[in-house]
Amino acid sequence: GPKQYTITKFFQKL
Amino acid sequence: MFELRLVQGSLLKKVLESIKDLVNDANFDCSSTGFSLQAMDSSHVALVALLLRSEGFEHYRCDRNLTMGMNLANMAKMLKCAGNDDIITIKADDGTDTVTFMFESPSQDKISDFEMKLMDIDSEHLGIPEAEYEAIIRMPSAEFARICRDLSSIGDTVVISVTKEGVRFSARGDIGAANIVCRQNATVDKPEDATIIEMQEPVTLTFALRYMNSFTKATPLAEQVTISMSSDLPVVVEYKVAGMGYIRYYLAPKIEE
Repeated sequence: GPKQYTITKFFQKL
Repeated sequence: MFELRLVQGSLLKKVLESIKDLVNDANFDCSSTGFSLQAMDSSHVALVALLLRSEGFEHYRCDRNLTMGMNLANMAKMLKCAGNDDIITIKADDGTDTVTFMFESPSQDKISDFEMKLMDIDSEHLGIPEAEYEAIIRMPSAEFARICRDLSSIGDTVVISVTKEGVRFSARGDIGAANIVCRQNATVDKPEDATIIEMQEPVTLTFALRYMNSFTKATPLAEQVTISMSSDLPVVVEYKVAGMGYIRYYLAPKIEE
């Protein structure tokens, strides 16, 4: 099935 | 020192109910802008951003920026002790490791205060880029909650697909499959019953229903929910908090490899 991505993949740490 | 007073204390109770199942511990940031929070769930799949603007409170004083680390389950326990009609005050003095919640009954005949220990929480702040979304759906929040709940009995994931036909929510599982299509409907008596779909590009994304269902805990806060989607980006599910701000939930998609 499709892979669950994490939020940190899209939004960079400040 | 930091002090805020909210006459409609039930809003704060509802806000806590909306985030406590998703996030265990979180830092509340207090500044002249307002009372805010950004936190991820333990698996870093979802992120919640809360903003309650200072102008929305009857009283708001923040002498200098302050971060208060709180266990949200404990904070929710304390706020549950406030009556729905109570006025809530939150106070923290500089240099102390506690926060005080004060509840006043509307007739001022009962005043309670609860003191809670603050925590040191290592949390990373993420930069959320401003995005132009390919599709934005505004719909009754109760309808969205119903759809998420119904599809959960069929499968674990929901495929949300926006086309010029409308928005389709689909789930599939061992017992079968379900498709729910909502069409734009702006010709309603009450604006809160409307479904409005703004689409620049057709977009289809897949999400874990468990998180979507957790987001719908915010349903009592707002009659309408806004769902913003772009290909290969986290979805944003937003509930307004009555003239004060918002709760935004971001959920990373599932992507076929």
